[in-house]
Amino acid sequence: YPLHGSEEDAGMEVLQKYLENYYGLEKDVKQFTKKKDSSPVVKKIQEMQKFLGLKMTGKLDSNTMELMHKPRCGVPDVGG
Amino acid sequence: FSTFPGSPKWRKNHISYRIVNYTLDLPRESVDSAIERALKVWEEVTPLTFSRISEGEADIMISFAVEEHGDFIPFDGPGMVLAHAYAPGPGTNGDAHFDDDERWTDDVTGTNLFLVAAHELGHSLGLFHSANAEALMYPVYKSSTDLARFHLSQDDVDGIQSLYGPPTESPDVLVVPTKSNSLDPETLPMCSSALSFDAVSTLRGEVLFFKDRHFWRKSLRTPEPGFYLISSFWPSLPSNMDAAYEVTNRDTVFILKGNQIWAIRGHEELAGYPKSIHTLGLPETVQKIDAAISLKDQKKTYFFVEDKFWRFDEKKQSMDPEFPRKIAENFPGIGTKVDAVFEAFGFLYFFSGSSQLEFDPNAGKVTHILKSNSWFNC
Repeated sequence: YPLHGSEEDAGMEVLQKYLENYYGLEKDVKQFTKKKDSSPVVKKIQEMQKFLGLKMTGKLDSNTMELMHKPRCGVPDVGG
Repeated sequence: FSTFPGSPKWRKNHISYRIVNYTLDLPRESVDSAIERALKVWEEVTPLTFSRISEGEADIMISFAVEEHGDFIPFDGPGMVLAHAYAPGPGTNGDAHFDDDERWTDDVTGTNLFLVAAHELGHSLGLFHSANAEALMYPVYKSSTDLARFHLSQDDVDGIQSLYGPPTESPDVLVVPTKSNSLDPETLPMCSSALSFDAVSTLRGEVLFFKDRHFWRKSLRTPEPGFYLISSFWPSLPSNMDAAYEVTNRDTVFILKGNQIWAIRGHEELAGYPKSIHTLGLPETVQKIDAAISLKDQKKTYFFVEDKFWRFDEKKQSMDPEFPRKIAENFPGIGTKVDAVFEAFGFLYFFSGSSQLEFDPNAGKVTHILKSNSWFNC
């Protein structure tokens, strides 16, 4: 379901943290929410979605949000 | 599958581990057993062997912690990150940390320690995360995993064998079946009317039904029994055992196969076993026990062999005189092919093939004839 308003902001915050912790997104990317449609961030999102076996929408859809909230291992999925 | 960048791995096949501290969520021996079983998962498909040390620096240091715990990668409270581990190497490398804000359990009602430990120890051995959703090394925890049928996926086996090769004694690459056929081909499903048992014993208020390499564990609290590999609890116990019985006041279950007897206490395998059954005072002519049961009130243990039985005095630790006696004379209605026997609710339940006879010791007669798997809520 499409996210609205503060719910979207909260979702974007979780997404940014997830990409930073597990997919090597540079930490503290400023105004991540504004940049969510820029190609580097879309690429990152798609990389995550591909790794986790999700549809590669490049967007914060509900399946992606649901999987990001599942318990998991703290080791990154890509990178060192 | 993938390995850590640079494929770090242990340059030796014998690796030490230490359980530095414990979660309060589980009894200590459950934690010990979960870690041991998690290591065994990898041991079975590689040349690696593991030994536990209780002090000093081990290759793999296993600990439970909350939030900031010294490695600048703090845990995050309940949920989300459950644990993390480091690639092989000195110091913190190779170690596995578990978030003690989780509720650790030995079933799937909480976070299953065995499952998470098997995953984290995959990291400790050099595996990185896998994008294969069926793999143990997939990063997201799967609470729906059927523990009774747990096995590594082919992706996990390929991954760990890319680092260490197959087990040394197997002539060719060991492939763990990816279909859930962890049941032996000849082990029938739980509700098959033809199911029979090798041995049945109580254990701390539960009942264990042994069959080939597995056992069903029946607790009065749950309608469905759990199904486990014997070796996942007691690695040195034999499969296809002949008999088993619990001596309650010693908190010990004895397992019999051929002319040998083993002893276990909870998860622990007691030292000094197996021993010969003849140390109990059975004659040399007896080379195999069909079934056995120890009656707490009498402090006597009965060994059934073909059409006869012996009786052992647990207090005196010696066989009673004037035995063997005929089973038919003392247990009318019980035939000569007893597979297993256990006591519940004051009755003795004798198993023979797919049938079970409920025997009332006070009335001295068989009161019911049941299917052997009548305890399984089929």
